[in-house]
Amino acid sequence: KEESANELREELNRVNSENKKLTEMLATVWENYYALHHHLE
Amino acid sequence: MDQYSSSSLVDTSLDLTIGVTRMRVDEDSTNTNALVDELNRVRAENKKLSEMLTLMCDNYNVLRKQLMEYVNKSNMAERDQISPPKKRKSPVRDDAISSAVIGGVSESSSTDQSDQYLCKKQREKTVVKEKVSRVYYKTEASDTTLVVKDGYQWRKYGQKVTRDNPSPRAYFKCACAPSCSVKKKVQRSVEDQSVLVATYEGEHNHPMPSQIDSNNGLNRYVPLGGAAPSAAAANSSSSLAEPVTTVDLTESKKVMSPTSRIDFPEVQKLLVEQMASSLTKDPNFTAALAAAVTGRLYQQNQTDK
Repeated sequence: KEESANELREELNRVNSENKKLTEMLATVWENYYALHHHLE
Repeated sequence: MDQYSSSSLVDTSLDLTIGVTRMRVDEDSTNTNALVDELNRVRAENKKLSEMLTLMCDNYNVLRKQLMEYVNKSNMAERDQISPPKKRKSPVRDDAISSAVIGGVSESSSTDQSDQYLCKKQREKTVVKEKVSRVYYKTEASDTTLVVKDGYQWRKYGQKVTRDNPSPRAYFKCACAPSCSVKKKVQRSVEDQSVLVATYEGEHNHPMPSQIDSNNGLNRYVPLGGAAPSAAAANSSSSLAEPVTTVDLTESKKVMSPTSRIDFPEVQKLLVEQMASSLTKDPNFTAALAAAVTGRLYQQNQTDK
């Protein structure tokens, strides 16, 4: 049980880190999209 | 003794550890469940973020493609407008297009730059047209040189024979070059070999030299309407067509050049007035005239005596 709890925590950390990266990428793409839209307007 | 012995077998301990073990198991299971729940929540969030990112990238690519098509269309339209007079793309337009693609400059700014470029080219053409003037000089038929005494000093830098004229064409540039960029082409007229045709390109940026050999000059020019090669006269000209000037000081007959024929008495009178005005302004001519008159008077006095 102790080992499975540790594995869960590691998996949770990994997914959290991935979420953080995805959020940053989404922010970058949104900024570019907004700039492009602004130029087209 | 049996009671004691039997009683000694009875477990008298409180067994306090049983409840603690059960609580520890419950706590572990609760933590595990919380971890699992948290993990599920984060995974769901991860999936949602991935979907949003995919959607955002798709939208961005679509928008970028639209912008590229829009820029290409505007470039094609500009090229259609500009291509007839100019086949080669100009670097100015290239810069405008590339900046529109890379920096996202709007189409209107690119059009403005191309318009400015066209206007600039038209202005340059106009300036070039204004600076060209043609002057006809009457010379002695026996004179085979292509020297035209127009008051400025020139350096000959070339001569060539053209297809349309048996007489060679001489090329001169102003003696003040490179500070003064005026050039001159001199060639005998096809119609009348005694007429020299001088074509001037540009305007002198300096006054006419004071030392002019005017006494023994075979030919002189008088500006008539169009631009003369002198700076002052050239500045006053605003005509786009090539000005034509005819001079005949060696003979009284008219110059037979078809482009320079002067038949009207008013024009002849004006020409004579301008010639007289030009000659009287020349101090060398005035001195020579005074000397000639004085010499004639002296001769008359000698003969009278």
